[in-house]
Amino acid sequence: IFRSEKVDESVLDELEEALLAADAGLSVTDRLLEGIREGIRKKRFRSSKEVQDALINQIVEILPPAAPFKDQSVPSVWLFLGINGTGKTTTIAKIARWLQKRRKKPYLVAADTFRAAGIEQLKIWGDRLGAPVLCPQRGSDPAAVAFDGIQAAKAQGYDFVLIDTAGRMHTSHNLLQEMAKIYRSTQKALGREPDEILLILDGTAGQNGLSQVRRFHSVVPLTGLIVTKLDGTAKGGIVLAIAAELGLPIKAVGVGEGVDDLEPFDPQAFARSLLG
Amino acid sequence: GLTDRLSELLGRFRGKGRISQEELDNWLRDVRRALLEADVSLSVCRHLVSQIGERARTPDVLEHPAPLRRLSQILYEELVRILGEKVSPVTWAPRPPTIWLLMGLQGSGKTTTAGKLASLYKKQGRKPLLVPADLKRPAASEQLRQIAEQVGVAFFPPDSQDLSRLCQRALRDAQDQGWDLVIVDSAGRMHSDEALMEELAQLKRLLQPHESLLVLDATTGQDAVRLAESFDSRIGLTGVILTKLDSDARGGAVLSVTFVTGKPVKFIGTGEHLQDIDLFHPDRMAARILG
Ligand SMILES: Nc1nc2c(ncn2[C@@H]2O[C@H](COP(=O)(O)OP(=O)(O)OP(=O)(O)O)[C@@H](O)[C@H]2O)c(=O)[nH]1
Ligand SMILES: Nc1nc2c(ncn2[C@@H]2O[C@H](COP(=O)(O)OP(=O)(O)OP(=O)(O)O)[C@@H](O)[C@H]2O)c(=O)[nH]1
Ligand SMILES: [Mg+2]
Ligand SMILES: [Mg+2]
Repeated sequence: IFRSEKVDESVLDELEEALLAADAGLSVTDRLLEGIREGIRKKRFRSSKEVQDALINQIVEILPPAAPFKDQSVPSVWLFLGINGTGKTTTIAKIARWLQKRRKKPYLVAADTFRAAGIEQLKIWGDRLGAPVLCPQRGSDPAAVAFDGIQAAKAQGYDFVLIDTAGRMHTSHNLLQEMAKIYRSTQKALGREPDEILLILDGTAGQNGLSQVRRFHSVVPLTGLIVTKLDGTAKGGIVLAIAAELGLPIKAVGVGEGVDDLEPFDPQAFARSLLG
Repeated sequence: GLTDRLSELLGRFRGKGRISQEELDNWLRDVRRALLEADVSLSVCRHLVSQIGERARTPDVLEHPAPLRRLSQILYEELVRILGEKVSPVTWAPRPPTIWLLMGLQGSGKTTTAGKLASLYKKQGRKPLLVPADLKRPAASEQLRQIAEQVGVAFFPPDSQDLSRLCQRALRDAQDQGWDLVIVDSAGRMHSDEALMEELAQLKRLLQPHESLLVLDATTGQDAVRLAESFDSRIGLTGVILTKLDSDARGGAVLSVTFVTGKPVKFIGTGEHLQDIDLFHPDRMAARILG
């Protein structure tokens, strides 16, 4: 990314621009560049490539390490949460496919009982994958649907339960309370914590991504994030600010609309692409 | 937000009148930070800060009894100017039907907004027809069909996988049945996906719409500039609809989009219900961006 070859403080401007353009935000950018500025003053870098590599290492240090999904219990129950339109329903389809490739038997629960065709959308994915989908009546209580879905999956011997929920703004007290109720309902159905409580974050989000994670995490104990839509030109740098503040694991990234378009989170690759 | 910092700064310099270069530089740096935190794109921030910095060297500011307050006012006015200054009306065809095309990134709110527009204009005496031109996303046309039913407006059932056939038949139907507002919902797409952008260009050629509206998620960050430039240069926009303003996003993306395309924002989406649509007010948006 460097236009200049010499290693002086002008290189910091180029780095700052790259980080801000990637949605890293001011506070994380300042923090990262502080370390680099120190290194430049102490003449630790012999080329701009060394500066870039140092920055990448610093970014990797902030990022959570690659984290596996919790899949030991049977059934393993995962809850998919997030604001409107981030990719929850599509991500569930991708995860279901990924599980099937590992010879697992996912059971899908269409607990978005609010949005037009929310249930139908998940049903189509389930049919395409040959995975069963619990389809309630539109308007029924999502907490009850989550409960019923877990019971049905247990009774029928499925080992994974993926629960879709309606998009909800983190600014809506009522919808956050509804989410808490869905979460408690999964606890009741299992007699323990659900295995994954995942926030699905749109990779094109700016600083609002941090607000979303904060608010959701203050209502339910998130176990991780999945960042979607990183197949466009957005870099998802808000993930750095989220990592710096909350350190939640990033379990996967979405890179397209197809059922195979899901990749594990690779901190090194992510850091490189942020600056690239 | 910026207004808190500004009043804090003003408090410090009360009674001083003139501003020093250092005070001005600090203030400009604060402005830049506030705009970046609001998701205004880097290039637009840079432009604004340099613009305001220039105005600071004029007598209007230098000889003002409260120069930083005057600068804050100038900043606010400049934002309002970029955002379009006044409410921007929609375009109606000289003879019906009027055709509006909605486009944008995946999940930005196009399908829901199509329903909101239909609901809004049905109340104003129009006869909307909702046309599902997203033939790809699972249950997309079913989603629009359910919305049309909820709002009580006509829905054009897609009978084929061929977009050009669909468009021709929908427009002919509108003529025959007397629907005077045809709202076309398209599939979400990445502006970097050349094949899908070509498909959208083709769709627009077939429809010859009176409005080509970018549906933009208010939570979008720095990507807003890239996507706006791409949609406008590749497809051509007549306006923007900014959705999800019920979030706590400051919405700086909209400033970047209007700055870079020069196209006005016509509506805002303020919730997931079909009545959650309003006209866009530049002054309110400027205040929101400045925090
Ligand atoms: N390009 C791209 N599109 C994606 C990705 N993930 C999801 N999408 C698209 O984003 C749009 C929204 O996806 P959904 O799965 O409906 O999102 P959601 O969070 O369930 O939406 P709501 O239930 O309405 O809140 C769809 O058009 C998806 O195809 C991704 O990784 N890349
Ligand atoms: N809170 C809120 N939700 C909105 C708003 N506008 C749309 N939504 C929601 O955002 C989600 C995505 O809306 P859609 O209308 O499906 O978006 P889309 O652009 O058609 O999505 P694709 O066709 O997949 O690209 C849905 O859950 C909508 O209810 C808004 O202004 N506020
Ligand atoms: Mg969904
Ligand atoms: Mg749609």
